[in-house]
Amino acid sequence: KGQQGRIDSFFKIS
Amino acid sequence: MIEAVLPQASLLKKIIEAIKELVSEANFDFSETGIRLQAMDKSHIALSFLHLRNDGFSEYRCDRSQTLGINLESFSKVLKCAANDDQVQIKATDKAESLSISFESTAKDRVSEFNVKLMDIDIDSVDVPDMDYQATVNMSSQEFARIVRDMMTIGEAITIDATKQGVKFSTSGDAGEGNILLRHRKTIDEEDGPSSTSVEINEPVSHSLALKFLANFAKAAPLADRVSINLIEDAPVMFEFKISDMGHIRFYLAPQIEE
Repeated sequence: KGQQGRIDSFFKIS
Repeated sequence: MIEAVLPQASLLKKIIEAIKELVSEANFDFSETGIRLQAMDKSHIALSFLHLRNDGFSEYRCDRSQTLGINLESFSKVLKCAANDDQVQIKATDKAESLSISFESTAKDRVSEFNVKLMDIDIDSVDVPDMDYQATVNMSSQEFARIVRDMMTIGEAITIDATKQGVKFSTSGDAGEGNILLRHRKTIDEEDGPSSTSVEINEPVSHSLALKFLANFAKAAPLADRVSINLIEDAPVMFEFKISDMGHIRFYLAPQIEE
């Protein structure tokens, strides 16, 4: 089972 | 000065209901072209994105771009004071400290006005790049809500597998496991019925996602008959609910990643 990813690890914070 | 009028309060109620569980307070960006909102949940796992175009309102005026920070729970409470068919007007002056929300009955014989305090919200916003999704599932939003509800009886995570044949939702938990397959229909027409599912696919793709977030996304089902689920390897899954003739709500959910 995987670990929960976070949005900010995929999309850059502007 | 901002002024926006919607002919039916029910639409605004549904929009706020769809996002208030995920986002407790949010910045509404008003501009000449319409209203935008972008907010992550506290855990930064889901991103909610709302866009309402100016032409979807019966009246819309925004003299200069302005960001209004609003507590969504308060907004929701005020909207509960409106009848579904009431016309709703939202209004704020430049540098306003509160948002004025007024409701007018269809017979125009009852007008109520509320003010919700505005707040300064300091939040991170993210750049969402345009993406070429590997698979797009288009399905009934009611069906989506039902599958999420059914899967939650068994597990906490859901795996979405999109293939040429269709889309499979599966889960497992202490009590057992389950899966639901929706077969791809080439055309979605009246013969197939509104419940049919289409899968546009370049490459098969699979993602594991936390079900509790999907349960929140499903709260947008009253806004749209259809939902599209857009999948790409190693990137957040995008769920889109179109708001008739005026915009959309998109939810991006970070997938579970291999440790």
